[in-house]
Amino acid sequence: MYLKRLTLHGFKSFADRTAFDFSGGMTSIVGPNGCGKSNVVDALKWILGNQSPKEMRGSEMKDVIFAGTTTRRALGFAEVALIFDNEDRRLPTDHAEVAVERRLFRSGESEYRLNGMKCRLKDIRDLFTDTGIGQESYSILEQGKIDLLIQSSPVERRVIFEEAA
Amino acid sequence: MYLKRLTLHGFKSFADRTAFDFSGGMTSIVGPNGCGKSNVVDALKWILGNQSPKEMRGSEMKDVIFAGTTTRRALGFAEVALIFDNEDRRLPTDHAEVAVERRLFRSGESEYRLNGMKCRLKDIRDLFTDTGIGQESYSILEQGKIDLLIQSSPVERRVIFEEAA
Amino acid sequence: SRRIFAETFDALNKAFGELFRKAFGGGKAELVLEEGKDILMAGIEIIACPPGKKPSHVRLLSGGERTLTTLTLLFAVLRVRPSPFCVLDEVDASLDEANIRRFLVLIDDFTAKTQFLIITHNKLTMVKADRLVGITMEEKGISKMIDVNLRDLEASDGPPERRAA
Amino acid sequence: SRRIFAETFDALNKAFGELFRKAFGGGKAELVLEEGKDILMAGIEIIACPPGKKPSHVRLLSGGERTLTTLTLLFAVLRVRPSPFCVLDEVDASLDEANIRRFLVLIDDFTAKTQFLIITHNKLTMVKADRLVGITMEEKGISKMIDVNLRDLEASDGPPERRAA
Ligand SMILES: Nc1ncnc2c1ncn2[C@@H]1O[C@H](COP(=O)(O)OP(=O)(O)OP(=O)(O)O)[C@@H](O)[C@H]1O
Ligand SMILES: Nc1ncnc2c1ncn2[C@@H]1O[C@H](COP(=O)(O)OP(=O)(O)OP(=O)(O)O)[C@@H](O)[C@H]1O
Ligand SMILES: [Mg+2]
Ligand SMILES: [Mg+2]
Repeated sequence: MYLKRLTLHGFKSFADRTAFDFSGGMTSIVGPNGCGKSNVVDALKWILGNQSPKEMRGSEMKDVIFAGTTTRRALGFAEVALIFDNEDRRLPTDHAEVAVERRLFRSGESEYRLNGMKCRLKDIRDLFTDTGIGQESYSILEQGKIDLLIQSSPVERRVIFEEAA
Repeated sequence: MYLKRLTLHGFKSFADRTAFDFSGGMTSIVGPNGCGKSNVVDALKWILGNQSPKEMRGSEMKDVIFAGTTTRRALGFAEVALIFDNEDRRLPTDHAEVAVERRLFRSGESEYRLNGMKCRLKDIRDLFTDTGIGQESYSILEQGKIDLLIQSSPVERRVIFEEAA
Repeated sequence: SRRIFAETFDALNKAFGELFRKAFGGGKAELVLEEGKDILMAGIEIIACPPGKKPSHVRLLSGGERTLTTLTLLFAVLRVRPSPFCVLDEVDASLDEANIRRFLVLIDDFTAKTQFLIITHNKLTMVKADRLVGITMEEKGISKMIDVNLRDLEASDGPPERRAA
Repeated sequence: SRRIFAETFDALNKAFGELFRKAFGGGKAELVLEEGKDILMAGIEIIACPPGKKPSHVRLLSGGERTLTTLTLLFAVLRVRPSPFCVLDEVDASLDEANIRRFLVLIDDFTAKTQFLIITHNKLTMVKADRLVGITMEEKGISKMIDVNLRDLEASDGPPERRAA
């Protein structure tokens, strides 16, 4: 199982629909300060079901919707889609590819889809729970968080460990 | 006024007496991870009168005394000396050079000297208070602390600002 | 559940020790459960000791040593409980060149089972990637994806890099 | 004291705005006192807006943008209240190459009045220094000072260079 295609549209600084094709092995994402690299990581956390505005580096979830620039108007929605390669059937469904979509409108309304069919957030989360692809998981290390594990207390470390065990 | 010579002996990883001669302008301190660069910054904070073990990245002040390696025994004291060039008489004393020394013994005893004469910590602190060379001051930005100002609350920022105003 | 915890903890500890020795070229590292508490409740302490130094709490290590220790622990978790993907956002920022190379050697052991997305400003890390993905903001405030190849990177830096490299 | 505070605050704000425009090549930045509080008690908000983007709270900026904004604020304080020396420990870790060059240009304006000690792993910063001081641990765990010149650096690292834009 691996991440095959991540598409952002209206998510943070990605005003225009932008697709990233990934393959196995190691992919490096590069670009100048402030160009949107960490926004891609936020998009990945968001599509995996993250519900905390703080984890999205904002104060409310609407902060993920493209807010406009000096030359472009703000958009009314943010949308992220992720396609997994599921040849090894690691995700407990029969599809060789699994597509997940999440949309948020300025009105506050959200929409989730799994392989094109509307679903609830809970359905997406249930799908991922067993594979270790979670929210607090050790598989996403955000910028500046590398030192957190060392600085945290022994009991907090225990929580991180349980998650992985 | 500028830092002319900083000498460490038994302070953290500097088991042998080591002197750093500085000049005006920009000096860059370089070396591999773990070689002792940030320990030099700790030494500077310590000689300026810092009394907090946490600021020295330890749990008690004795943590600054050389603790030994697999081939060397621990020492019984830590000592730092700093010589300022005071040609411009920025420090309120009549000396063209000002020498400050601080020593800590494993027994917990401390010793301070100003231009070779024993003195109290308070004397050293009083000397520096007016010039902006203080403990919390904006003139020393420790490793990893650059983000603290932005992450701090508006009221905490006020404290940093007052210090500088 | 006590048995499972103990088994996982031992497996993680073994992997952490091995990977630490590989990353630092010696020394030792281990996870220690808090004394006197029930193993299902106890917090976790991290003891790390680079070669030639005395074992100490991870807080006393330098910035770069802490980062490499945390990365080693992350890889130990990936060994005990593999994850289909792993996202690392500028984890190499505080590493010197020698430790960046060691970090890249560590990753090699895991790319067969885990897909890596690595955000970096560091050329050594970029050179190592199987694929490079660029993000640009040619239009201010709007992120776009561009294809990047290593030759572009070499060319865009011009003389100073060559001179300092 | 109210008058002094207001004067210093205005001077700092003016310097911050000017230096920010110089560092980012445009945009604007300012310090704002919390609404509805007495000026002697109010906290301080930082608003920063890189060129072409919408003004936002500093928390929404990227890692590199936040670092450069903080450095600009530090230099603004140094302009309003000069300090004889300034120690910066790996503040350039999250900056890309273009921003490191801008940071180094900023420093130039201050080296006449302030002595800088800069710890870095970055060749661009090393090249810019008037003097280089090396620290080594040839004997494991024991720090020693060595004289370094730029040619040494070039030889030891070989072709791949540390940083890209
Ligand atoms: N909702 C939004 N609408 C428009 N732009 C946004 C939105 N949220 C964040 N941004 C912009 O995205 C930029 C930050 O992007 P990001 O953190 O991904 O940068 P980065 O490439 O990781 O940079 P660095 O190398 O400095 O870490 C900021 O400048 C911010 O203004
Ligand atoms: N009291 C002490 N006795 C002996 N060694 C000590 C003592 N206190 C700290 N150290 C050692 O000093 C080392 C850390 O040094 P320092 O933090 O200065 O490294 P650094 O050069 O800044 O590295 P980096 O580039 O990773 O930030 C640690 O490895 C630690 O073991
Ligand atoms: Mg980033
Ligand atoms: Mg350091």
